[in-house]
Amino acid sequence: MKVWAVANQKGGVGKTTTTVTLGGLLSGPEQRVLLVDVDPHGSLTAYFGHDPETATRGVYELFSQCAEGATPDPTALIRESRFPGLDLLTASTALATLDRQLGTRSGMGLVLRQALEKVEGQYDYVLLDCPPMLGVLMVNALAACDELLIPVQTEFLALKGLERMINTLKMVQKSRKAELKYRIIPTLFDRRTRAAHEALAELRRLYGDDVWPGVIPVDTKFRDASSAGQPLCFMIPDARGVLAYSDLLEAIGGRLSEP
Amino acid sequence: MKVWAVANQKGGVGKTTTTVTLGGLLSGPEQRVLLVDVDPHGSLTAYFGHDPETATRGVYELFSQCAEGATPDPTALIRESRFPGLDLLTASTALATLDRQLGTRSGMGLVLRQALEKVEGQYDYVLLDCPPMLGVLMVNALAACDELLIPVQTEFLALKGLERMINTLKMVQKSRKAELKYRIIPTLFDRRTRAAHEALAELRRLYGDDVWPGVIPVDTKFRDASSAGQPLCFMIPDARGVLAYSDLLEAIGGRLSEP
Ligand SMILES: Nc1ncnc2c1ncn2[C@@H]1O[C@H](COP(=O)(O)OP(=O)(O)OP(=O)(O)O)[C@@H](O)[C@H]1O
Ligand SMILES: Nc1ncnc2c1ncn2[C@@H]1O[C@H](COP(=O)(O)OP(=O)(O)OP(=O)(O)O)[C@@H](O)[C@H]1O
Ligand SMILES: [Mg+2]
Ligand SMILES: [Mg+2]
Repeated sequence: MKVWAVANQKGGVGKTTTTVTLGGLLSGPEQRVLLVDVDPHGSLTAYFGHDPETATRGVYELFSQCAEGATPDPTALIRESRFPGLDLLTASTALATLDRQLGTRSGMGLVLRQALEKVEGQYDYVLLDCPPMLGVLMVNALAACDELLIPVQTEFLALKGLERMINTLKMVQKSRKAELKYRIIPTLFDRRTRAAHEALAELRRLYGDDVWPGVIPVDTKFRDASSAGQPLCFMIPDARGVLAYSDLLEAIGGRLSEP
Repeated sequence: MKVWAVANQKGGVGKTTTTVTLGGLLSGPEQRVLLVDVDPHGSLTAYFGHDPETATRGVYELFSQCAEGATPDPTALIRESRFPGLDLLTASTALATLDRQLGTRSGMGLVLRQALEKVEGQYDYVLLDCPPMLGVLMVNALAACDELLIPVQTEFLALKGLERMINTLKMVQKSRKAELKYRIIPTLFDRRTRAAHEALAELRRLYGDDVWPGVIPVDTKFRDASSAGQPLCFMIPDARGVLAYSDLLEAIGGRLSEP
Protein backbone atom coordinates (compact mmCIF):
# COMPACT_ATOMS: atom_id res chain seq x y z
CA MET A 1 0.00 0.00 0.00
CA LYS A 2 1.50 3.31 -1.11
CA VAL A 3 0.54 6.42 0.90
CA TRP A 4 0.99 9.78 -0.84
CA ALA A 5 0.28 13.15 0.74
CA VAL A 6 -0.54 16.17 -1.43
CA ALA A 7 0.41 19.30 0.51
CA ASN A 8 1.41 22.93 0.26
CA GLN A 9 0.74 25.72 2.76
CA LYS A 10 -0.09 28.04 -0.14
CA GLY A 11 -3.76 28.04 -1.00
CA GLY A 12 -5.35 27.36 -4.38
CA VAL A 13 -2.37 25.62 -6.03
CA GLY A 14 -4.28 22.49 -7.14
CA LYS A 15 -3.92 20.13 -4.13
CA THR A 16 -7.53 18.89 -4.27
CA THR A 17 -7.51 18.74 -8.08
CA THR A 18 -4.30 16.66 -7.97
CA THR A 19 -5.72 14.26 -5.35
CA VAL A 20 -9.01 13.76 -7.23
CA THR A 21 -7.41 13.35 -10.66
CA LEU A 22 -4.72 10.90 -9.51
CA GLY A 23 -7.36 9.01 -7.53
CA GLY A 24 -9.49 8.72 -10.68
CA LEU A 25 -6.57 7.51 -12.81
CA LEU A 26 -5.40 4.94 -10.24
CA SER A 27 -8.73 3.44 -9.22
CA GLY A 28 -10.72 0.71 -10.93
CA PRO A 29 -12.11 -2.80 -10.41
CA GLU A 30 -8.62 -4.27 -9.91
CA GLN A 31 -6.94 -1.43 -8.07
CA ARG A 32 -8.39 0.07 -4.88
CA VAL A 33 -7.74 3.65 -3.86
CA LEU A 34 -8.66 5.54 -0.65
CA LEU A 35 -8.87 9.36 -0.78
CA VAL A 36 -8.55 11.05 2.62
CA ASP A 37 -9.72 14.66 3.08
CA VAL A 38 -7.51 16.16 5.81
CA ASP A 39 -8.67 19.74 5.12
CA PRO A 40 -11.34 21.18 7.49
CA HIS A 41 -12.64 23.18 4.56
CA GLY A 42 -13.59 19.88 2.94
CA SER A 43 -13.15 20.63 -0.79
CA LEU A 44 -12.57 16.94 -1.57
CA THR A 45 -15.56 15.92 0.56
CA ALA A 46 -17.80 18.45 -1.23
CA TYR A 47 -16.41 17.39 -4.61
CA PHE A 48 -17.93 13.95 -4.09
CA GLY A 49 -21.26 15.29 -2.89
CA HIS A 50 -20.89 15.11 0.91
CA ASP A 51 -21.36 18.09 3.25
CA PRO A 52 -18.41 18.83 5.60
CA GLU A 53 -20.77 20.82 7.89
CA THR A 54 -22.86 17.77 8.68
CA ALA A 55 -20.49 14.86 8.01
CA THR A 56 -20.32 12.75 11.17
CA ARG A 57 -18.21 9.83 9.99
CA GLY A 58 -14.72 10.76 8.94
CA VAL A 59 -11.23 11.92 9.84
CA TYR A 60 -12.38 13.87 12.93
CA GLU A 61 -13.72 10.69 14.53
CA LEU A 62 -10.22 9.16 14.29
CA PHE A 63 -8.98 11.89 16.61
CA SER A 64 -11.86 11.51 19.05
CA GLN A 65 -11.25 7.73 19.17
CA CYS A 66 -7.60 8.44 20.00
CA ALA A 67 -8.47 11.10 22.61
CA GLU A 68 -10.64 8.47 24.36
CA GLY A 69 -7.65 6.11 24.53
CA ALA A 70 -8.64 3.75 21.72
CA THR A 71 -6.46 2.96 18.70
CA PRO A 72 -7.92 4.89 15.75
CA ASP A 73 -9.70 2.59 13.29
CA PRO A 74 -11.12 3.98 10.02
CA THR A 75 -12.92 0.78 8.93
CA ALA A 76 -16.42 1.93 9.98
CA LEU A 77 -15.78 5.52 8.83
CA ILE A 78 -14.84 4.87 5.20
CA ARG A 79 -17.48 5.63 2.55
CA GLU A 80 -17.73 4.23 -0.96
CA SER A 81 -17.86 6.71 -3.87
CA ARG A 82 -19.96 6.02 -6.97
CA PHE A 83 -16.74 5.08 -8.84
CA PRO A 84 -15.54 1.45 -8.61
CA GLY A 85 -12.44 0.99 -6.45
CA LEU A 86 -12.51 4.59 -5.15
CA ASP A 87 -13.36 5.05 -1.44
CA LEU A 88 -13.42 8.20 0.72
CA LEU A 89 -12.58 9.23 4.27
CA THR A 90 -14.29 12.60 4.53
CA ALA A 91 -13.53 15.83 6.39
CA SER A 92 -15.78 17.91 8.62
CA THR A 93 -15.56 21.54 9.68
CA ALA A 94 -15.03 20.31 13.24
CA LEU A 95 -11.46 19.50 12.21
CA ALA A 96 -10.70 23.23 12.39
CA THR A 97 -11.01 23.04 16.20
CA LEU A 98 -8.43 20.26 16.62
CA ASP A 99 -5.40 22.51 17.08
CA ARG A 100 -7.15 24.42 19.86
CA GLN A 101 -8.56 21.33 21.54
CA LEU A 102 -5.36 19.30 21.45
CA GLY A 103 -3.20 22.29 22.44
CA THR A 104 0.25 21.14 23.37
CA ARG A 105 -0.91 17.60 24.21
CA SER A 106 1.67 15.20 22.87
CA GLY A 107 1.22 12.06 20.83
CA MET A 108 -1.51 13.36 18.51
CA GLY A 109 0.82 13.53 15.53
CA LEU A 110 0.49 9.81 14.68
CA VAL A 111 -3.30 9.36 14.66
CA LEU A 112 -3.59 9.16 10.89
CA ARG A 113 -0.61 6.86 10.56
CA GLN A 114 -1.97 4.40 13.12
CA ALA A 115 -5.38 4.54 11.43
CA LEU A 116 -3.98 3.73 7.99
CA GLU A 117 -2.04 0.76 9.39
CA LYS A 118 -5.46 -0.77 10.17
CA VAL A 119 -6.38 -0.83 6.46
CA GLU A 120 -2.98 -1.99 5.22
CA GLY A 121 -3.54 -4.41 2.32
CA GLN A 122 -7.11 -3.28 1.61
CA TYR A 123 -5.94 -0.48 -0.70
CA ASP A 124 -3.23 -0.19 -3.33
CA TYR A 125 -2.96 3.58 -2.92
CA VAL A 126 -3.99 6.09 -0.25
CA LEU A 127 -3.97 9.81 -1.16
CA LEU A 128 -4.10 12.53 1.54
CA ASP A 129 -5.48 15.96 0.51
CA CYS A 130 -3.96 18.50 2.94
CA PRO A 131 -5.15 21.90 4.22
CA PRO A 132 -3.29 25.11 3.28
CA MET A 133 -1.99 25.56 6.84
CA LEU A 134 0.68 24.08 9.08
CA GLY A 135 -0.99 22.51 12.07
CA VAL A 136 -1.71 19.15 13.67
CA LEU A 137 -3.52 17.90 10.53
CA MET A 138 -0.61 18.62 8.19
CA VAL A 139 1.82 17.10 10.70
CA ASN A 140 -0.35 13.93 10.78
CA ALA A 141 -0.35 13.68 7.00
CA LEU A 142 3.42 14.16 6.77
CA ALA A 143 3.95 11.47 9.42
CA ALA A 144 1.59 9.03 7.67
CA CYS A 145 2.83 9.27 4.08
CA ASP A 146 5.61 7.46 2.23
CA GLU A 147 5.98 10.20 -0.30
CA LEU A 148 4.89 13.80 -0.61
CA LEU A 149 3.65 15.60 -3.72
CA ILE A 150 3.92 19.39 -3.54
CA PRO A 151 1.84 21.17 -6.21
CA VAL A 152 3.31 24.63 -6.86
CA GLN A 153 1.68 27.25 -9.01
CA THR A 154 4.16 28.54 -11.60
CA GLU A 155 4.24 32.13 -10.39
CA PHE A 156 6.34 34.31 -8.07
CA LEU A 157 4.26 34.38 -4.85
CA ALA A 158 3.97 30.59 -4.90
CA LEU A 159 7.76 30.15 -5.26
CA LYS A 160 8.31 32.31 -2.19
CA GLY A 161 5.98 30.09 -0.21
CA LEU A 162 7.73 26.90 -1.35
CA GLU A 163 10.87 27.67 0.67
CA ARG A 164 8.71 27.65 3.78
CA MET A 165 7.13 24.33 2.84
CA ILE A 166 10.55 22.74 2.39
CA ASN A 167 11.69 24.13 5.77
CA THR A 168 8.60 22.59 7.37
CA LEU A 169 9.54 19.23 5.86
CA LYS A 170 13.01 19.42 7.33
CA MET A 171 11.40 20.06 10.73
CA VAL A 172 9.03 17.09 10.45
CA GLN A 173 11.76 14.89 8.97
CA LYS A 174 13.51 14.77 12.36
CA SER A 175 10.56 12.91 13.95
CA ARG A 176 10.19 10.30 11.18
CA LYS A 177 12.12 7.01 10.94
CA ALA A 178 12.14 6.68 7.16
CA GLU A 179 13.23 9.53 4.91
CA LEU A 180 10.35 11.58 3.52
CA LYS A 181 10.78 11.75 -0.27
CA TYR A 182 9.11 14.71 -1.92
CA ARG A 183 8.49 15.84 -5.46
CA ILE A 184 7.53 19.31 -6.61
CA ILE A 185 4.76 19.41 -9.25
CA PRO A 186 4.46 22.60 -11.34
CA THR A 187 0.72 23.27 -11.74
CA LEU A 188 -1.62 25.80 -13.36
CA PHE A 189 1.04 26.43 -16.00
CA ASP A 190 -0.25 29.05 -18.44
CA ARG A 191 2.06 28.82 -21.44
CA ARG A 192 0.78 32.15 -22.81
CA THR A 193 2.33 34.28 -20.05
CA ARG A 194 6.01 35.23 -19.70
CA ALA A 195 5.74 35.19 -15.90
CA ALA A 196 4.86 31.47 -15.98
CA HIS A 197 7.90 30.53 -18.10
CA GLU A 198 10.18 32.64 -15.89
CA ALA A 199 8.75 31.16 -12.70
CA LEU A 200 9.13 27.61 -14.06
CA ALA A 201 12.76 28.23 -15.02
CA GLU A 202 13.43 29.67 -11.58
CA LEU A 203 11.72 26.68 -9.92
CA ARG A 204 13.96 24.25 -11.85
CA ARG A 205 17.04 26.34 -11.07
CA LEU A 206 16.35 26.41 -7.34
CA TYR A 207 15.16 22.83 -6.83
CA GLY A 208 16.69 20.81 -9.71
CA ASP A 209 15.81 17.10 -9.62
CA ASP A 210 13.24 17.57 -6.85
CA VAL A 211 10.99 19.03 -9.54
CA TRP A 212 9.03 16.74 -11.87
CA PRO A 213 10.28 17.42 -15.42
CA GLY A 214 6.72 17.90 -16.77
CA VAL A 215 4.03 20.51 -16.01
CA ILE A 216 0.28 20.41 -15.33
CA PRO A 217 -1.16 22.97 -17.77
CA VAL A 218 -4.09 25.28 -17.13
CA ASP A 219 -7.12 23.31 -18.32
CA THR A 220 -10.51 24.92 -17.71
CA LYS A 221 -12.15 21.49 -18.02
CA PHE A 222 -11.11 20.84 -14.40
CA ARG A 223 -13.74 23.39 -13.43
CA ASP A 224 -16.39 21.53 -15.42
CA ALA A 225 -15.37 18.27 -13.77
CA SER A 226 -15.70 19.72 -10.28
CA SER A 227 -19.24 20.95 -10.97
CA ALA A 228 -20.06 17.47 -12.25
CA GLY A 229 -18.60 15.92 -9.09
CA GLN A 230 -16.39 13.49 -10.97
CA PRO A 231 -12.67 13.18 -11.70
CA LEU A 232 -11.92 14.69 -15.12
CA CYS A 233 -10.42 11.42 -16.39
CA PHE A 234 -13.92 9.81 -16.24
CA MET A 235 -15.47 12.70 -18.17
CA ILE A 236 -12.88 13.57 -20.82
CA PRO A 237 -10.10 10.92 -20.73
CA ASP A 238 -7.93 12.74 -23.29
CA ALA A 239 -8.23 16.25 -21.82
CA ARG A 240 -4.90 18.10 -21.67
CA GLY A 241 -4.87 18.13 -17.88
CA VAL A 242 -5.62 14.39 -17.65
CA LEU A 243 -2.79 13.45 -20.02
CA ALA A 244 -0.39 15.54 -17.94
CA TYR A 245 -1.44 13.81 -14.71
CA SER A 246 -1.00 10.40 -16.44
CA ASP A 247 2.57 11.39 -17.32
CA LEU A 248 3.10 12.42 -13.69
CA LEU A 249 1.83 9.05 -12.46
CA GLU A 250 4.30 7.22 -14.67
CA ALA A 251 7.14 9.36 -13.29
CA ILE A 252 6.25 8.65 -9.65
CA GLY A 253 5.71 4.93 -10.10
CA GLY A 254 1.90 4.84 -10.07
CA ARG A 255 0.18 2.09 -12.07
CA LEU A 256 -2.67 3.42 -14.21
CA SER A 257 -5.80 1.35 -13.75
CA GLU A 258 -6.95 -0.56 -16.86
CA PRO A 259 -9.71 1.57 -18.41
CA MET B 1 -10.63 54.88 10.24
CA LYS B 2 -12.28 52.11 8.20
CA VAL B 3 -11.17 48.53 8.94
CA TRP B 4 -11.85 45.97 6.20
CA ALA B 5 -11.03 42.27 6.46
CA VAL B 6 -10.49 40.20 3.31
CA ALA B 7 -11.30 36.59 4.13
CA ASN B 8 -12.38 33.24 2.75
CA GLN B 9 -11.52 29.78 4.08
CA LYS B 10 -11.01 28.60 0.49
CA GLY B 11 -7.42 28.94 -0.66
CA GLY B 12 -6.17 30.77 -3.73
CA VAL B 13 -9.24 32.94 -4.41
CA GLY B 14 -7.40 36.30 -4.54
CA LYS B 15 -7.42 37.48 -0.89
CA THR B 16 -3.85 38.75 -0.93
CA THR B 17 -4.22 40.19 -4.45
CA THR B 18 -7.37 42.05 -3.32
CA THR B 19 -5.67 43.43 -0.19
CA VAL B 20 -2.56 44.59 -2.08
CA THR B 21 -4.47 46.13 -5.00
CA LEU B 22 -7.01 48.00 -2.83
CA GLY B 23 -4.14 49.12 -0.58
CA GLY B 24 -2.33 50.53 -3.62
CA LEU B 25 -5.41 52.34 -4.92
CA LEU B 26 -6.31 53.85 -1.52
CA SER B 27 -2.85 54.95 -0.37
CA GLY B 28 -1.00 58.14 -1.22
CA PRO B 29 0.50 61.28 0.33
CA GLU B 30 -2.92 62.44 1.59
CA GLN B 31 -4.46 59.12 2.53
CA ARG B 32 -2.73 56.64 4.87
CA VAL B 33 -3.34 52.90 4.64
CA LEU B 34 -2.16 50.06 6.92
CA LEU B 35 -2.02 46.53 5.46
CA VAL B 36 -2.03 43.77 8.09
CA ASP B 37 -0.89 40.23 7.16
CA VAL B 38 -2.84 37.86 9.41
CA ASP B 39 -1.81 34.74 7.42
CA PRO B 40 1.06 32.62 8.90
CA HIS B 41 2.02 31.75 5.35
CA GLY B 42 2.87 35.44 4.87
CA SER B 43 2.05 36.01 1.18
CA LEU B 44 1.47 39.74 1.76
CA THR B 45 4.67 40.01 3.82
CA ALA B 46 6.69 38.27 1.08
CA TYR B 47 5.00 40.41 -1.59
CA PHE B 48 6.62 43.52 -0.07
CA GLY B 49 10.02 41.87 0.26
CA HIS B 50 10.03 40.74 3.92
CA ASP B 51 10.66 37.14 5.04
CA PRO B 52 7.94 35.59 7.27
CA GLU B 53 10.47 32.98 8.49
CA THR B 54 12.70 35.60 10.07
CA ALA B 55 10.32 38.54 10.70
CA THR B 56 10.47 39.43 14.38
CA ARG B 57 8.31 42.54 14.48
CA GLY B 58 4.71 41.98 13.50
CA VAL B 59 1.31 40.50 14.28
CA TYR B 60 2.73 37.63 16.38
CA GLU B 61 4.27 40.09 18.83
CA LEU B 62 0.79 41.56 19.49
CA PHE B 63 -0.27 38.16 20.83
CA SER B 64 2.84 37.75 22.96
CA GLN B 65 2.31 41.24 24.43
CA CYS B 66 -1.25 40.23 25.31
CA ALA B 67 -0.18 36.84 26.76
CA GLU B 68 2.17 38.75 29.09
CA GLY B 69 -0.71 40.85 30.36
CA ALA B 70 0.02 44.06 28.44
CA THR B 71 -2.44 45.78 26.08
CA PRO B 72 -1.29 45.00 22.53
CA ASP B 73 0.29 48.05 20.85
CA PRO B 74 1.35 47.89 17.18
CA THR B 75 3.11 51.30 17.09
CA ALA B 76 6.67 49.91 17.34
CA LEU B 77 5.86 46.94 15.09
CA ILE B 78 4.56 48.78 12.01
CA ARG B 79 6.93 49.02 9.03
CA GLU B 80 6.89 51.54 6.20
CA SER B 81 6.70 50.20 2.64
CA ARG B 82 8.48 51.95 -0.23
CA PHE B 83 5.13 53.43 -1.32
CA PRO B 84 4.02 56.73 0.24
CA GLY B 85 1.17 56.39 2.69
CA LEU B 86 1.27 52.55 2.67
CA ASP B 87 2.48 50.86 5.90
CA LEU B 88 2.67 47.16 6.83
CA LEU B 89 2.17 44.97 9.87
CA THR B 90 3.84 41.74 8.79
CA ALA B 91 3.21 38.05 9.50
CA SER B 92 5.62 35.39 10.65
CA THR B 93 5.45 31.60 10.41
CA ALA B 94 5.30 31.51 14.21
CA LEU B 95 1.64 32.58 13.88
CA ALA B 96 0.86 29.00 12.84
CA THR B 97 1.54 27.87 16.43
CA LEU B 98 -0.94 30.29 18.03
CA ASP B 99 -3.94 27.97 17.97
CA ARG B 100 -1.98 25.23 19.74
CA GLN B 101 -0.37 27.57 22.22
CA LEU B 102 -3.51 29.45 23.17
CA GLY B 103 -5.61 26.27 23.27
CA THR B 104 -8.94 26.97 24.87
CA ARG B 105 -7.64 30.04 26.73
CA SER B 106 -10.31 32.71 26.57
CA GLY B 107 -10.00 36.38 25.71
CA MET B 108 -7.55 36.00 22.82
CA GLY B 109 -10.14 36.84 20.22
CA LEU B 110 -9.85 40.62 20.65
CA VAL B 111 -6.08 41.12 20.43
CA LEU B 112 -6.14 42.60 16.95
CA ARG B 113 -9.11 44.82 17.71
CA GLN B 114 -7.45 46.27 20.82
CA ALA B 115 -4.22 46.79 18.87
CA LEU B 116 -5.93 48.70 16.06
CA GLU B 117 -7.69 50.96 18.58
CA LYS B 118 -4.18 52.19 19.50
CA VAL B 119 -3.64 53.55 15.97
CA GLU B 120 -7.10 55.00 15.53
CA GLY B 121 -6.78 58.28 13.59
CA GLN B 122 -3.31 57.53 12.21
CA TYR B 123 -4.74 55.68 9.20
CA ASP B 124 -7.71 56.27 6.92
CA TYR B 125 -8.00 52.59 6.01
CA VAL B 126 -6.77 49.32 7.54
CA LEU B 127 -6.95 46.14 5.42
CA LEU B 128 -6.59 42.67 6.99
CA ASP B 129 -5.38 39.82 4.73
CA CYS B 130 -6.70 36.59 6.27
CA PRO B 131 -5.44 32.97 6.18
CA PRO B 132 -7.46 30.24 4.38
CA MET B 133 -8.39 28.56 7.67
CA LEU B 134 -10.81 29.14 10.52
CA GLY B 135 -8.84 29.62 13.72
CA VAL B 136 -7.92 32.24 16.29
CA LEU B 137 -6.39 34.50 13.61
CA MET B 138 -9.53 34.58 11.45
CA VAL B 139 -11.66 35.12 14.57
CA ASN B 140 -9.44 38.08 15.51
CA ALA B 141 -9.81 39.62 12.06
CA LEU B 142 -13.60 39.20 12.05
CA ALA B 143 -13.81 40.80 15.51
CA ALA B 144 -11.60 43.74 14.47
CA CYS B 145 -13.19 44.72 11.18
CA ASP B 146 -16.10 47.01 10.32
CA GLU B 147 -16.77 45.29 7.03
CA LEU B 148 -15.77 42.04 5.41
CA LEU B 149 -14.87 41.44 1.77
CA ILE B 150 -15.19 37.82 0.66
CA PRO B 151 -13.41 37.10 -2.65
CA VAL B 152 -14.97 34.06 -4.31
CA GLN B 153 -13.59 32.36 -7.37
CA THR B 154 -16.32 32.01 -9.99
CA GLU B 155 -16.35 28.22 -10.07
CA PHE B 156 -18.24 25.35 -8.47
CA LEU B 157 -15.87 24.19 -5.68
CA ALA B 158 -15.53 27.77 -4.45
CA LEU B 159 -19.32 28.24 -4.27
CA LYS B 160 -19.62 25.15 -2.10
CA GLY B 161 -17.09 26.59 0.30
CA LEU B 162 -18.87 29.95 0.50
CA GLU B 163 -21.80 28.48 2.41
CA ARG B 164 -19.38 27.47 5.11
CA MET B 165 -17.84 30.93 5.22
CA ILE B 166 -21.26 32.51 5.70
CA ASN B 167 -22.08 30.02 8.47
CA THR B 168 -18.84 30.99 10.18
CA LEU B 169 -19.86 34.64 10.04
CA LYS B 170 -23.17 33.89 11.67
CA MET B 171 -21.27 32.14 14.47
CA VAL B 172 -18.88 35.06 15.01
CA GLN B 173 -21.70 37.61 14.66
CA LYS B 174 -23.11 36.50 18.02
CA SER B 175 -20.02 37.78 19.86
CA ARG B 176 -19.85 41.17 18.14
CA LYS B 177 -21.72 44.32 19.23
CA ALA B 178 -22.11 45.91 15.80
CA GLU B 179 -23.47 44.01 12.84
CA LEU B 180 -20.77 42.60 10.54
CA LYS B 181 -21.56 43.73 7.00
CA TYR B 182 -20.12 41.57 4.27
CA ARG B 183 -19.87 41.74 0.53
CA ILE B 184 -19.06 38.89 -1.84
CA ILE B 185 -16.56 39.76 -4.60
CA PRO B 186 -16.53 37.47 -7.69
CA THR B 187 -12.83 37.04 -8.63
CA LEU B 188 -10.71 35.27 -11.24
CA PHE B 189 -13.62 35.53 -13.67
CA ASP B 190 -12.62 33.94 -16.96
CA ARG B 191 -15.21 35.15 -19.47
CA ARG B 192 -14.10 32.51 -22.02
CA THR B 193 -15.42 29.54 -20.01
CA ARG B 194 -19.06 28.45 -19.68
CA ALA B 195 -18.39 27.19 -16.12
CA ALA B 196 -17.48 30.74 -15.02
CA HIS B 197 -20.70 32.29 -16.38
CA GLU B 198 -22.79 29.52 -14.82
CA ALA B 199 -21.03 29.83 -11.46
CA LEU B 200 -21.50 33.64 -11.49
CA ALA B 201 -25.21 33.31 -12.26
CA GLU B 202 -25.57 30.76 -9.45
CA LEU B 203 -23.65 33.03 -7.05
CA ARG B 204 -26.04 35.92 -7.80
CA ARG B 205 -29.06 33.64 -7.52
CA LEU B 206 -27.99 32.32 -4.11
CA TYR B 207 -26.72 35.53 -2.51
CA GLY B 208 -28.50 38.39 -4.36
CA ASP B 209 -27.56 41.86 -3.11
CA ASP B 210 -24.75 40.52 -0.92
CA VAL B 211 -22.77 40.10 -4.16
CA TRP B 212 -21.01 43.09 -5.73
CA PRO B 213 -22.61 43.65 -9.17
CA GLY B 214 -19.19 43.71 -10.91
CA VAL B 215 -16.49 41.04 -11.36
CA ILE B 216 -12.70 40.97 -11.05
CA PRO B 217 -11.54 39.44 -14.36
CA VAL B 218 -8.59 37.09 -14.82
CA ASP B 219 -5.66 39.40 -15.55
CA THR B 220 -2.25 37.75 -15.85
CA LYS B 221 -0.60 41.10 -15.13
CA PHE B 222 -1.28 40.46 -11.42
CA ARG B 223 1.39 37.76 -11.64
CA ASP B 224 3.88 40.23 -13.11
CA ALA B 225 3.07 42.71 -10.35
CA SER B 226 3.70 40.15 -7.62
CA SER B 227 7.15 39.30 -9.03
CA ALA B 228 7.91 43.03 -9.11
CA GLY B 229 6.77 43.37 -5.49
CA GLN B 230 4.44 46.25 -6.19
CA PRO B 231 0.67 46.75 -6.41
CA LEU B 232 -0.43 46.49 -10.06
CA CYS B 233 -1.98 49.97 -9.98
CA PHE B 234 1.52 51.47 -9.62
CA MET B 235 2.87 49.46 -12.57
CA ILE B 236 -0.01 49.51 -15.09
CA PRO B 237 -2.73 51.92 -13.83
CA ASP B 238 -5.15 51.05 -16.65
CA ALA B 239 -4.77 47.24 -16.49
CA ARG B 240 -8.12 45.38 -16.68
CA GLY B 241 -7.75 44.08 -13.15
CA VAL B 242 -6.94 47.51 -11.71
CA LEU B 243 -9.97 49.17 -13.34
CA ALA B 244 -12.20 46.45 -11.89
CA TYR B 245 -10.81 46.99 -8.38
CA SER B 246 -11.36 50.77 -8.77
CA ASP B 247 -15.00 50.07 -9.59
CA LEU B 248 -15.21 47.87 -6.51
CA LEU B 249 -13.78 50.64 -4.33
CA GLU B 250 -16.42 53.06 -5.51
CA ALA B 251 -19.15 50.53 -4.68
CA ILE B 252 -17.88 49.95 -1.13
CA GLY B 253 -17.34 53.61 -0.32
CA GLY B 254 -13.55 53.76 -0.65
CA ARG B 255 -11.99 57.05 -1.70
CA LEU B 256 -9.38 56.58 -4.44
CA SER B 257 -6.19 58.42 -3.60
CA GLU B 258 -5.31 61.30 -5.97
CA PRO B 259 -2.75 59.89 -8.38
N1 LIG C 1 -4.59 22.58 -14.03
C1 LIG C 1 -5.64 23.35 -13.75
N2 LIG C 1 -6.21 24.07 -14.71
C2 LIG C 1 -7.26 24.89 -14.45
N3 LIG C 1 -7.82 25.04 -13.24
C3 LIG C 1 -7.28 24.35 -12.23
C4 LIG C 1 -6.18 23.46 -12.41
N4 LIG C 1 -5.87 22.92 -11.19
C5 LIG C 1 -6.75 23.45 -10.31
N5 LIG C 1 -7.60 24.28 -10.94
C6 LIG C 1 -8.66 25.10 -10.35
O1 LIG C 1 -8.03 25.99 -9.44
C7 LIG C 1 -8.81 26.10 -8.24
C8 LIG C 1 -7.97 25.69 -7.06
O2 LIG C 1 -7.68 24.32 -7.14
P1 LIG C 1 -7.77 23.38 -5.87
O3 LIG C 1 -9.03 23.64 -5.11
O4 LIG C 1 -7.49 22.01 -6.34
O5 LIG C 1 -6.53 23.95 -5.05
P2 LIG C 1 -6.12 23.62 -3.55
O6 LIG C 1 -4.66 23.80 -3.47
O7 LIG C 1 -6.67 22.32 -3.17
O8 LIG C 1 -6.88 24.80 -2.73
P3 LIG C 1 -6.99 24.88 -1.11
O9 LIG C 1 -5.73 25.57 -0.68
O10 LIG C 1 -8.21 25.74 -0.88
O11 LIG C 1 -7.13 23.52 -0.59
C9 LIG C 1 -10.03 25.23 -8.47
O12 LIG C 1 -11.02 26.06 -8.95
C10 LIG C 1 -9.63 24.26 -9.56
O13 LIG C 1 -10.71 23.88 -10.35
N1 LIG D 1 -7.77 38.58 -11.03
C1 LIG D 1 -6.72 37.78 -11.14
N2 LIG D 1 -6.25 37.44 -12.34
C2 LIG D 1 -5.20 36.60 -12.48
N3 LIG D 1 -4.52 36.05 -11.46
C3 LIG D 1 -4.93 36.35 -10.22
C4 LIG D 1 -6.04 37.23 -9.97
N4 LIG D 1 -6.22 37.31 -8.63
C5 LIG D 1 -5.28 36.53 -8.07
N5 LIG D 1 -4.50 35.97 -9.02
C6 LIG D 1 -3.39 35.02 -8.84
O1 LIG D 1 -3.94 33.86 -8.26
C7 LIG D 1 -3.06 33.35 -7.24
C8 LIG D 1 -3.79 33.32 -5.93
O2 LIG D 1 -4.05 34.62 -5.50
P1 LIG D 1 -3.82 35.08 -3.98
O3 LIG D 1 -2.52 34.60 -3.49
O4 LIG D 1 -4.14 36.52 -3.94
O5 LIG D 1 -5.00 34.24 -3.30
P2 LIG D 1 -5.27 34.02 -1.75
O6 LIG D 1 -6.71 33.80 -1.59
O7 LIG D 1 -4.65 35.13 -1.01
O8 LIG D 1 -4.47 32.65 -1.46
P3 LIG D 1 -4.18 32.01 0.01
O9 LIG D 1 -5.42 31.20 0.29
O10 LIG D 1 -2.96 31.16 -0.19
O11 LIG D 1 -3.97 33.13 0.95
C9 LIG D 1 -1.86 34.27 -7.26
O12 LIG D 1 -0.92 33.68 -8.09
C10 LIG D 1 -2.35 35.55 -7.92
O13 LIG D 1 -1.34 36.20 -8.62
MG1 LIG E 1 -7.81 21.80 -1.47
MG1 LIG F 1 -3.36 35.07 0.66
